[in-house]
Amino acid sequence: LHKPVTGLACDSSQVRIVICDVPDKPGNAGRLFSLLANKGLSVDMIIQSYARSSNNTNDIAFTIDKTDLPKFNEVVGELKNELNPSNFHIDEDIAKVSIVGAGMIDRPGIAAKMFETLAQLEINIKMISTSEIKISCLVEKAHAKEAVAALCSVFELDGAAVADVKG
Amino acid sequence: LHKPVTGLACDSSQVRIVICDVPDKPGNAGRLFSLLANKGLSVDMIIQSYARSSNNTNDIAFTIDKTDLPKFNEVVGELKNELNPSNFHIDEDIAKVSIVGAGMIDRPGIAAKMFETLAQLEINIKMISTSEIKISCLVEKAHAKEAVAALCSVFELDGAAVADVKG
Ligand SMILES: C[C@@H](O)[C@H](N)C(=O)O
Ligand SMILES: C[C@@H](O)[C@H](N)C(=O)O
Repeated sequence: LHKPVTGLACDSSQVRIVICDVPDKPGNAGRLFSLLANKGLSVDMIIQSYARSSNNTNDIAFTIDKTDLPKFNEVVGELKNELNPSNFHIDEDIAKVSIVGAGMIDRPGIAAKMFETLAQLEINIKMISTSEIKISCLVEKAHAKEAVAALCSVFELDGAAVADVKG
Repeated sequence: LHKPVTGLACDSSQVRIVICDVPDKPGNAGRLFSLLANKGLSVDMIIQSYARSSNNTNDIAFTIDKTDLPKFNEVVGELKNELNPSNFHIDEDIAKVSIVGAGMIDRPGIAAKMFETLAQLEINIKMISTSEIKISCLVEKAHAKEAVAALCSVFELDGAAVADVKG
């Protein structure tokens, strides 16, 4: 039986940016990421959850390298004009902790096990994003080390299986 | 120069469920996905964006196979008791359109190009989730075929590169 989880990654080099209340109509996601791309801003995660029916807007969250924050600040004015968001949130206190494995698909308990492990340590999960081979949680930087140790233990991974990107 | 995008997938077999206003404290993500796992519910995407500071809650969205909707409906009562959400949204009109490629990381324009392609066809992007090798957008089922054709053209993919999961 293959182990479903074979690796763990921790990335403390990113910041999360949320653009709030973007009108939920065609064109706005394209506009936002074209602006960022034209600035040469490389984006890691992009998360857009669902549109509020109350005012037909959606929030778009993404992460960039923290060294790119000055570059991002240069496009804030343009983003405001183009998208007219209600608000911006910039969260620098994030560490992206991910479990990785080819065997995770159709194994319902894996995500639950990761979240429960963090819960037992009272570590709040700020953001979640998944693919077939990866489940990523954003936690506060102060909890990253403890999260990594606990997940290694729970998923029976040794130190060699951990990829660590310092902030 | 390697092509950054080498494949495209379209999956019309899923439904999106959003649990709104889950208290943003440790334990709730674990509780939710343990409940689903214990019911044998396989989850594809999980998306949790960011917590509203106004009432300290977060919305958790996920997708399941539409044939599992009856099974999900059996746990709704329990979910309400455990998490006390303000609302549930079930959206059956989704097709998950994804571009895939090993070369996408650190290529800022790729996501923008995907979103702009959909925008030009007036196709609204309901949800976005990414990993290093995959960018997924949820669109209405009626637009899936058109989205696939346009993305194949823009990223120069032939039919063989498309994986299609019928709903
Ligand atoms: C909010 C944004 O993603 C919008 N729905 C779009 O299609 O561009
Ligand atoms: C909202 C939910 O993800 C919560 N933050 C938790 O850690 O479980």
